[in-house]
Amino acid sequence: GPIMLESYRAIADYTKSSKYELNLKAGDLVDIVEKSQNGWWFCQCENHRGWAPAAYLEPLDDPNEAEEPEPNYAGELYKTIKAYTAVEKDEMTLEAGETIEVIHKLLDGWWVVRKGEETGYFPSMFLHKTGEKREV
Amino acid sequence: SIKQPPQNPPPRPPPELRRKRA
Repeated sequence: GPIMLESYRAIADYTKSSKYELNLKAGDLVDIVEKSQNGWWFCQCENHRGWAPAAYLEPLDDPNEAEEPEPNYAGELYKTIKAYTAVEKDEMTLEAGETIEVIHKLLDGWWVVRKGEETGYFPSMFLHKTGEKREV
Repeated sequence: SIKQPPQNPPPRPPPELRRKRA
């Protein structure tokens, strides 16, 4: 049968920063081909195809995005595979190889992580699941 | 390949457009 693609609407203008991305204008409609957990979604828009940031897209059908998982305050253990330096106040700065707990996996690819007493947003793209159980 | 996703984290939305978060 035909493949039904989900339609999303751009909520703001976005100018691409690399070759395989899509430029978006607020109000543009795109069909989603693939949703990557890292927050880049592969979309098609008329004759264009490319990656767009999920943060700039809202679903046409359900603006409340029921698919967004609930936070898990118990946390899931992940390891950072790349260092990231916070740009905004609510982000976390971490070195590569640090173990942290993921408490909320947001669709835009910026996950809420906890290390000790500190929490903040971190790019999911730089995280790898350890598969270990958290010590209680 | 065109299906290779960007290697940089996606941008965060402008603050006024951020989704409701718990």
